[in-house]
Amino acid sequence: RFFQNHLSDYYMQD
Amino acid sequence: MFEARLLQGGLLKKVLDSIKDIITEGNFDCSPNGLSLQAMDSSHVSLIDILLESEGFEHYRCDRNIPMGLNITNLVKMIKCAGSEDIVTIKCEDKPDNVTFLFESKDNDKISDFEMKTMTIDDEHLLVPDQTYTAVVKMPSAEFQRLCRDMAAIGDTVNISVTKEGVRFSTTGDMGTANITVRPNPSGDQKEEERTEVQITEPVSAGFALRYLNSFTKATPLSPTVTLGMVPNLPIVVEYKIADMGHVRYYLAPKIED
Repeated sequence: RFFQNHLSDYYMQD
Repeated sequence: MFEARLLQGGLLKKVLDSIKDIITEGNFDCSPNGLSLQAMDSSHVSLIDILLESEGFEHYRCDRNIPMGLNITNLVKMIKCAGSEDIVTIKCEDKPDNVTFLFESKDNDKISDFEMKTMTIDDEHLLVPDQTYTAVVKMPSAEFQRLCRDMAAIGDTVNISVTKEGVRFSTTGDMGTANITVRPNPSGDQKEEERTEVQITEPVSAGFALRYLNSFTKATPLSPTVTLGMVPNLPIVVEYKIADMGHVRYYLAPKIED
């Protein structure tokens, strides 16, 4: 029912 | 070279306990400002951000930025050899193949040194912007730990909604549902660390995997309080401040209902 997002969906790579 | 002497060696054990369930290796960055670590779990859902400021060490010397790649499992094994009251010194060269840990007992009657091999870690470093959080909740860390444990007994995902009335934690599982609301209580007789405080500019609600939140609560011994920061549609930050030293922060991406 829930889909897990990843952090790379929110933050740019340094 | 890098050399840092920490009077409360037990603190290092606590810091490692707070990350060892989430990451198996990481680059500790030694810089003139302090010792820091940023690392993601293997599924790139959560991120750990640690800062131990140079001022918190009894002695601190770092001439240039040095990345110190360490296997966390092995590091835990080594630091376990220190007594919780021991003074710990960490030393390495500018391009280290090894890191030395020196443990001195408080009464100075036992001195041990351990040398650990470093490793080259190719990790992704993310740019986490300084954020103004729409909702900030400060609560006793032990209460948050208990709450996450209780929620995980019922379901896998917790929905956290913050309004000015309080914070509502809800979960659903095969056996049923659970809701726990924690209300702000700033005017009572409690000590500051026993209070729950809520600051919001607008209500926020999002779902998060309890497995990760539960791992984050391994940082509870580091601080009597925990701070949750939320912004709609962005990862939650769970912060444990380390007195006079810095912080352990965790970022966790939200779950999206299908």
